[in-house]
Amino acid sequence: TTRTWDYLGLSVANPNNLLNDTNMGDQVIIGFIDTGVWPESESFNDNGVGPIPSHWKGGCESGEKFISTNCNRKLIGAKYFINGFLAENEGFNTTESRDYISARDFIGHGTHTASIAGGSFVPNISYKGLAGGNLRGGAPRARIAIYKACWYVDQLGAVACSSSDILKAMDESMHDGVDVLSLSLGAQIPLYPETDLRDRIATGAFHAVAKGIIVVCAGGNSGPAAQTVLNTAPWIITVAATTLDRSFPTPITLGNRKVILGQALYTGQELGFTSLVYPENAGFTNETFSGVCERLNLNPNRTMAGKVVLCFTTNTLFTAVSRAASYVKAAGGLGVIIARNPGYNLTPCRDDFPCVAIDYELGTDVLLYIRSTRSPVVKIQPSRTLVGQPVGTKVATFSSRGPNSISPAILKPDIGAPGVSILAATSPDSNSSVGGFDILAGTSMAAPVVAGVVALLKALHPNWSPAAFRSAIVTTAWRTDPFGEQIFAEGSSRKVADPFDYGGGIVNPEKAADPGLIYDMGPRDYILYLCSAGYNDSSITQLVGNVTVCSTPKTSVLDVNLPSITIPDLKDEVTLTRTVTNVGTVDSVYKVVVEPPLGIQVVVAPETLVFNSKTKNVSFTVRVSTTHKINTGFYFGNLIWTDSMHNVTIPVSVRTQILQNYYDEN
Amino acid sequence: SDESKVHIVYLGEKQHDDPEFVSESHHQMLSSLLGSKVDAHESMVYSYRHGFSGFAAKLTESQAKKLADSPEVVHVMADSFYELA
Repeated sequence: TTRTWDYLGLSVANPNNLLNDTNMGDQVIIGFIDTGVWPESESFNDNGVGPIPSHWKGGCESGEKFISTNCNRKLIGAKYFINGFLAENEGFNTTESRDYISARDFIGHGTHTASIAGGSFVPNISYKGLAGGNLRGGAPRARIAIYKACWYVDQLGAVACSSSDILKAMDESMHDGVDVLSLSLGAQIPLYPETDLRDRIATGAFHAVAKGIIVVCAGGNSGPAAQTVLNTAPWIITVAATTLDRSFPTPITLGNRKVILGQALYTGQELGFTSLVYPENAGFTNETFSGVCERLNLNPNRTMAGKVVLCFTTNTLFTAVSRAASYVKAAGGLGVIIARNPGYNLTPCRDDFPCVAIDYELGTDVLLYIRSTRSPVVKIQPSRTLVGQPVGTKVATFSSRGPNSISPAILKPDIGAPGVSILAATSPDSNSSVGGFDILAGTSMAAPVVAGVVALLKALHPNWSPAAFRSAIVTTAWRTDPFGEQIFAEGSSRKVADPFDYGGGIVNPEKAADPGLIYDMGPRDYILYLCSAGYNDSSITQLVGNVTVCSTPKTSVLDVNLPSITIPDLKDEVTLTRTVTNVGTVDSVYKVVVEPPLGIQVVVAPETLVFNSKTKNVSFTVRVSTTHKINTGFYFGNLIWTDSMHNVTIPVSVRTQILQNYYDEN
Repeated sequence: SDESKVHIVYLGEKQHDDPEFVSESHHQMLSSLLGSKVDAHESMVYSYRHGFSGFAAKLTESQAKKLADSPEVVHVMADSFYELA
């Protein structure tokens, strides 16, 4: 977070910003369901933090290496939930487990997410000299409540979170009085309907939202494939991950003096000119050679010993990097250059082993150099931190994409936020911890950014509904980077980002504080959604606790009062309704501006909305028709209400489907 | 199969404000199914009683099916795992 909050316009230096207007989120409680917390981290110091909020009913539960005095006025809650995990994993040895049977964090993920959203000020932090700056959460005086429901399993080298534990954590958090819940967890597609208990987070979140708790969830890391976004219930704020205007260029100098700037988190010594090799069979031997990163272990050791190895991979995951590095290292190699599509997951290689990522174009340049000379050499210098221009903002490759696979008319993700190369607190037990801090990437890191912003907004607007916060951040989001440049979405190939990449755009805290109009929703609207989505009366009745009979004919899912319009199957023409609530100046007049998607006609009525002391809510209709004659992909536009002070913008996404329910692979 | 696994028994919005009462109703439901309070106590993993009503318990498939057929039960599902994002 040494860059995150300045990038988002929440600099402490500015006395007139949201941060100061809200006393930095004081009195707002953010709950995290995650891997626990390292309470001694400086990120959870309570310097300057006021008394514990009076609405707090939770507490700190003692356990292994965790006592109640580990909590303070900052970290006000810490509980752990392991019964479900243990009941399903009877072989799990709690005595031998490296994880702590308490709210104490072993792996560091929960500590990281909590410090991103609500960590206290920690000056002058860097990762071995990289990404230096002041560390803090989005709401530095917000209070933190930790619910540990995720456990490190040594045998798997991975973390597992039992849904029965997650649900218990959600249940307790509702009792304890959290205001915002942040969950950086996900399941696998296919998704389950929201009324189906198999989507436990959606079920728990429904009850939390009904009680006024804002639930923020990670959208998942299965991008850039379409329809992979998770946590898609309309009562959840679903977050995509973007980059910052920060990168870590790492100079690679070839023997022909050409300098290429790769990306890495390499903090070791400069590697002077060293032999460079691309493992391939020149045709003189029957031995196996491979320049594929995942198959470098097939090469004879002598091919790579004492050299820097160039390899190519189609895998954008960090495992491709770590595996290649381990193979080269095991063979006695001195470094690895990985040519790949950007993955935006620059977790550092272990032991300062140089492993530098470049794209295929630059990789091909290196390969051509290797093939053009008898004794190719390369020099690798340590990574540097580059902030601001010319680094552009991108939606991360790994960030899961819409459309929503369960309800395509409900736009997901809702919003984007920085989630790449984020330096924040961690557990000192984590392998990659440096002094209790670590650089991580994922929608796990993006979700708490939004949770932190929501905490500030909650301090400013304590009576807003969860949907109002969602509307405020979606309608005011940035569609460009801080330099006014378009935001791109990484994938194959790179393109300008659209709502399926980042919903409304990148969260803009200052603007979200004063959105002008909001698209509000309450339990009645969620019931309308459930009815329109085809759930039966009895399952809705039991979910909401009141006898519910859906109207006949059922209302359209397109009428759900979201701050977005998504029509996945437009054939001829549809008319939908939205209602906006004025939360700005009492006497206001808004005029509509329509930026229609290509080939789509959008007619709004009325074109002017007049608000006064008696008229707070106004409805309008949107007639959408297509001129396309074929099944198209999605085209994107915007619907904007403006009073010259505010531009209340919602994304409009329309796909023409002349032939419906049709899969086209031709 | 006869093997007991954790199942989540979801009962929807809670019908009573007193969490102790809600929890007691869960134990009663489980006792009725399993035939004894002791078995219910051993089987119960969690009682969800603050934000909504339900419980997690170790049940065989046939026990889970029986509970799922109860009118007050919304859904019974085997436990599953989430991962970090």
